[in-house]
Amino acid sequence: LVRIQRNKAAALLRLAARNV
Amino acid sequence: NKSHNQPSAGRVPIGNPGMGEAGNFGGNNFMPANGLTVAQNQVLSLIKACPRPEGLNFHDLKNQLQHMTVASIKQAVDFLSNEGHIYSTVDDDHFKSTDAE
Repeated sequence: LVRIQRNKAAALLRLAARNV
Repeated sequence: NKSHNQPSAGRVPIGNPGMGEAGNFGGNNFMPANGLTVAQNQVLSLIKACPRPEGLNFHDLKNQLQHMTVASIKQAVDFLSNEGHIYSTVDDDHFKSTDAE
């Protein structure tokens, strides 16, 4: 579960980085 | 303490003069507005549509995209996760979408 949260957080960060 | 509320100045509608010059997006390499290919969009929408908390697994993806090769599905998945649209959950074969909201 921690892994999922971490993956999600990482993915959201990547997405945010793309949208800057 | 009166707050002065300034109404926003009237919005000027932006005309679209040179529509004719826009060029048509002909051809079979149709790219939707979000910058993904058709294949990537199909993969993404399938993953988005999956209601399970652990997300959609690769096997289901393969079954629902039989016109695509495993390699091209993998490629789309790789791309989408690199861009942050999806992420893997319980294992590397399960994916969930970030922009499901």
